[in-house]
Amino acid sequence: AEIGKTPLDSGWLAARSTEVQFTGTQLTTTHPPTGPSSPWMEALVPGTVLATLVKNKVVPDPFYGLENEAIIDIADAGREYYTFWFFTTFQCDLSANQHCDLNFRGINYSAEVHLNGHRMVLPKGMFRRHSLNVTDILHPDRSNLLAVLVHPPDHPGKIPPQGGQGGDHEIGKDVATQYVEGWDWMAPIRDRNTGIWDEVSISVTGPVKVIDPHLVSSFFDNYKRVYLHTTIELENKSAWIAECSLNIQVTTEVEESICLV
Amino acid sequence: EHLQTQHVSIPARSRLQYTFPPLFFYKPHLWWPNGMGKQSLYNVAIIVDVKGYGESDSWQQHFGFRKIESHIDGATGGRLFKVNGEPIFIRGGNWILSDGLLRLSKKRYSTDIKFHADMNFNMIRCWGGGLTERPEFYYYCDYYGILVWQEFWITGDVDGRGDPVSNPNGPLDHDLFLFCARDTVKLLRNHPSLALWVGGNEQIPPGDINAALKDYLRLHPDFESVDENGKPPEDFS
Repeated sequence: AEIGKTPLDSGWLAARSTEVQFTGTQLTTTHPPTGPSSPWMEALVPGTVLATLVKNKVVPDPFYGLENEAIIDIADAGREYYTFWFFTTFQCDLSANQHCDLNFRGINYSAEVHLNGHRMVLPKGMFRRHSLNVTDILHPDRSNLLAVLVHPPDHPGKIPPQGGQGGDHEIGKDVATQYVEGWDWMAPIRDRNTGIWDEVSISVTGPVKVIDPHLVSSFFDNYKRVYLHTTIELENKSAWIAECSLNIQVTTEVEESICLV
Repeated sequence: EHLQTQHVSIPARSRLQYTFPPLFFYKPHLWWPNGMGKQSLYNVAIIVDVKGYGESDSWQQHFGFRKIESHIDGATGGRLFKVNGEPIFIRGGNWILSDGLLRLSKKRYSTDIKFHADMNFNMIRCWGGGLTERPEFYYYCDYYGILVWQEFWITGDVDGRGDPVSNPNGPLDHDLFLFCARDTVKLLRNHPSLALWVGGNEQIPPGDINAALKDYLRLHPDFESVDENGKPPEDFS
């Protein structure tokens, strides 16, 4: 596989968890969904459960007229109603000493990940990244089956008849976006933005991975002397000492296709 | 000057943090907010090669040289900003998110943020009841010169006000809040448009969260100390 990141943003299916009779292990081994036939539908990833339901015309678009009133609120339907499976497949043929991470840049609110029959739990929190080392569970030469069961926020709350700022405020007990219970400018979001709401990707590296570089500049002599300070984390995933050559290069495009190093 | 190679040994199955010796620039093109100058962006690339293997991983990011300072003005109670030493009159737009169903497309970000720049704005404030915005949002703010005032997930209306008082101690799990805050800072910290982190909207976060956020986001002491010639300390790296 080529070193680098590949977004997984197409080919996703989704289904309400209560309408799926198989376990995560079965979905990613013996009984994967075969296409967008009931209860499965084409999914929007990244996006929310409600975005997928709107895409499939299961519910009307809540931002037109008073259509939001026609969509059942999670407070009345229960959390299970907006608990959804998301499913996709991907290829990743690793060579020797290559490693693969499965990355989620944002899930609201918690999830179980199943890949080729292996289960991993993604902890709570809308604003956190998850990175799973899946090197040892990928299938060489054939599709990998990925199913993600996404649970809504723990405290979706109820919307008082008179509405109001943040509904009954229960959503504030979670680490999630708060406007979803409605505000003076916004109707309540019925699924509270449950879903795989930000990028999903796989990243392939060799034995050593670069993590979260930090760039800082400092200025002296009225901006004539400037220093760029760079700190990185490095992870050696191999079972041997890695002798690394670290290269940093700063370029600027002075004309089209001509860069100054 | 702007190309450097270092050698590092990393023990098996372990992580380490490494700081490059500082790269020196003479009069680099500075990044300016919309209306004050160009939004000069450099491309920073980091490549790690492993002996006996070859290229193992790489990373790159647009980076802008800029210095942003701000303080609360004693006379007016307002926050005053300077960019690269120059005072700037802030003309800002409030922002929640670009789509309530979180279909956050690059095209939509580009259009919305260019629209703010075309309106002669120079700042967007991301409200604490909405999202911490995504790297694609920040990319276009970098590109169009829009400073970003980014709030964490606390609002007075949901955390601390009302009758009965709503969630006076904020979210139930403070450790989770702080974990998410740290991870979000790591995700966004290299964008030149990122101007200010704020604890929440119209509310100070619970004491322990507020203290921890201030601690995480304080200026590293090395950046406060320079010698008599204005140079960073010897052991800067």
